[in-house]
Amino acid sequence: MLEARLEQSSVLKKVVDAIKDLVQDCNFDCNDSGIQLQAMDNSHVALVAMHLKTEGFALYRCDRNIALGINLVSLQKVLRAAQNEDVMTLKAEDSPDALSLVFENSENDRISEYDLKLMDIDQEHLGIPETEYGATVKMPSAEFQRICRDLSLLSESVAIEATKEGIKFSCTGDIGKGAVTLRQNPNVEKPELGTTIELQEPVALTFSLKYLVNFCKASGLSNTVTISLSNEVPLLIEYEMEHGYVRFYLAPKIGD
Amino acid sequence: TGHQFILTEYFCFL
Repeated sequence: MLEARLEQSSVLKKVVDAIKDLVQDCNFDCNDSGIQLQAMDNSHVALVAMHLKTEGFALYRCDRNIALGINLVSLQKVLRAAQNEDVMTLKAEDSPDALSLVFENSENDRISEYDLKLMDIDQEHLGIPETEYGATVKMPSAEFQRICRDLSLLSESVAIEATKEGIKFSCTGDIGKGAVTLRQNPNVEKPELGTTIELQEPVALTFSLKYLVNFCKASGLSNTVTISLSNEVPLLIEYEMEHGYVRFYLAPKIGD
Repeated sequence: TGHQFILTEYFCFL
């Protein structure tokens, strides 16, 4: 059986908020390394991979591998009943038809108990090879979100170019064009506010802004985001948590 | 604008 306790409900609430517009039904795979999820969007253009490691749980017990087939819209309805600071306990039998969620406030005088019906989801997993990326950019997640939102008002697509001068996001649309260039600017006192660029080789790729704006819903998970790019392979965007991560992969666009 | 590739052109099903 599974028994997993999070000190703060906000962790799972933020993860579900971050991915629910990309995928609808997915398996939460529970095993002795924690809770993992991998799912593609319906169009097979984007993929989300999530891992909540056992170290991030106040209590974690999972005797055998359990797949929790969850509709994320339904899960979000139940999670609305949890306050951010509540302790959350997830429980499931070995072959469960429901997931039990218990929310307890810090004063220990309120216990909320919910059951979420599970579904059988036949989900295939993709093998994602270890990749040496041509460019890796670490920047404040709020700034990346702002750039994607601003450019999405002008165009459907953004060209991302990483060179030794910096990383340039540019787009062209019906009303005009726009570009934002970030130069390497490490912040010694507050590293989470700085921008660092590791460049092995120049990279130039084009991506759909609709998906990037969607990924930015994970900005609440981390102050920083890591963007990894190589020519002619999918983009990797990672939001690292204290004990886990949410990663998004996005296939590129080619030509005009 | 442009041709959108899909992920299965890069990653294989396990």
